[in-house]
Amino acid sequence: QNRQYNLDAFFGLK
Amino acid sequence: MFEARLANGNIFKMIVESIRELVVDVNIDCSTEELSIQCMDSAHVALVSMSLSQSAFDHFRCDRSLSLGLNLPNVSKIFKMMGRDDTMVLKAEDSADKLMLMFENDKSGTIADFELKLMAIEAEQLGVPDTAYKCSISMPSSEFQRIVRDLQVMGDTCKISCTKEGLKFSATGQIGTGNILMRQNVASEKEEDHVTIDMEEPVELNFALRYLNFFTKATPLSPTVILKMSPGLPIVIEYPIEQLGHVKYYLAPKMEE
Repeated sequence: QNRQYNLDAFFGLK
Repeated sequence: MFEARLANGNIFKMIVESIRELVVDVNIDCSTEELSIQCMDSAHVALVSMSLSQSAFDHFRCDRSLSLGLNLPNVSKIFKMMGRDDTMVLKAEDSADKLMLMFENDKSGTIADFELKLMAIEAEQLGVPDTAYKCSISMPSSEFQRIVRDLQVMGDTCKISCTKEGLKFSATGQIGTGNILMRQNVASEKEEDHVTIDMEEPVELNFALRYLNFFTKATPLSPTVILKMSPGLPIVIEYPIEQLGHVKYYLAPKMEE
């Protein structure tokens, strides 16, 4: 099953 | 002091319903301009961003920015007691340790009031960049809801591809493959029935159908939904709330196998 990316990787924490 | 009165309280109820399957505890941020929410699901693959402008309210007063920390299952229980035509009033002191909610109905003459304890919720804020997306699609929200609901019988993952042909939703599983293609369609007199596809370059991304289905809980908020995609970026699924705000969901794509 292909894994879901994590949003932190795209946006990063402020 | 924070005080807000919304003649159509049902809008707020629908906002709560649109996010409560994704997050449990959430901060509602109040400022002089708006009420807003930004929160991620526990798996950090989806983000909800909500904004409701002060102009949506009949009365809006916010002396000092504050965050109302709410447990959504509890809020949802309270909103079950709100009538369809009720006016909603929210009140909180600057210390923000409790929230007063009032549901008023002039016709029946009822006033229900609730006091809800607030929580201190540590929230991580993501810096969402303002990106120009390669594809932007506007379509009826009910149609999007039907497609992602129906495709669940085929598999867990939905491939969304935007090409010159149109917008294609595909799911593959043990029983086979299903494809649903939406072509641009502006024939109807009603603008909310239109499908418009604005494509700079083709994009194809995979997403978990479970999440796409969570997002369709916002369908009652808007007759149209806007999807925005760029290669390798989270999809944006936006439900505009008239001219007054929005609920936006961001979902990270799945990695290629």
